[in-house]
Amino acid sequence: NIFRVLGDFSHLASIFILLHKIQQLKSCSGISFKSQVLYMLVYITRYLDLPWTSSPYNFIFKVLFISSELYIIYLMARAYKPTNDPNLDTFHVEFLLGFAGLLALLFPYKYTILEVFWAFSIWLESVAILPQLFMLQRTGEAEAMTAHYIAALGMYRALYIPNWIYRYFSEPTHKVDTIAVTAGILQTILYSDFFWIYYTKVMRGEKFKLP
Amino acid sequence: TGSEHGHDEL
Repeated sequence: NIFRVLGDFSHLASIFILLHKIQQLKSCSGISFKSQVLYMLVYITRYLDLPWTSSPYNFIFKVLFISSELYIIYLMARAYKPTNDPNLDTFHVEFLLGFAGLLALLFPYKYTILEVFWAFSIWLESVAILPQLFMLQRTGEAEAMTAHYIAALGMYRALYIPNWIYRYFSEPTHKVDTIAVTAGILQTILYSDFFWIYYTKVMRGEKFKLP
Repeated sequence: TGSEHGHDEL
C-alpha cells in the first residue's frame, strides 16, 4: 500500500540525504556514530532471514540498507574520522541494548534464534535514534541536511502506522503485529519533539535550533 | 522465513 511504499522510500531517502551531507560537506559532524552502529546492529539482527527472503522488493531494500549502513560506518570511522567528535556522542547505549535485549527475551513470538533476534532488532530500532537526538540536544543546533536526515528517518516509521491500520482492515486475517506496532508507536513518539521543531523552524526556512 | 508470523515488512 501507499503508506508502506512511502515509508520505505522515506527510509531510503534518509540514507541518501546522510551520504550526501557527509560527502558534500566532507564532514560527519553532528551525526552520532553510536546511532549509526545501532542501526547496523538493527539491520544485521533483523535481516538474518535475507537468504530466504521471497519478495524481490524486500530483498533489494534489505541489501540496500545493510550495504549503505556499512558504507556510512566506513565513512565515519575511516575516511572522515577527524570530523567525528566522540566527546559529543556520549549517550550510554548499553541502556538501549539492555532494553531491547530484555524485551526480546521476555516476549518474542517464538523462542527461535530468528524470532528473538527479530524482536531485538524491532525494539532496538525504536530507540536507536536516542544517541543522535542526545547529541543534537548537546550541540543545540543542526545543519539543515542533518535535520532533513532525521526527519526522513522518523517519517519512515510514522508512515508504517497508517500502513498497519490499512492492512488491518484490508487483509482478511486482521492480524496485528503487536511487537512492531508497539515499538513503531514508541519510535514515532520519540521523534515528536524533533518533528515539532523541524516543522516550526526548518520547514519555514530557518536553522534547526533548539529553544 | 521459517517464522509462522511471516515478517513481510522491513
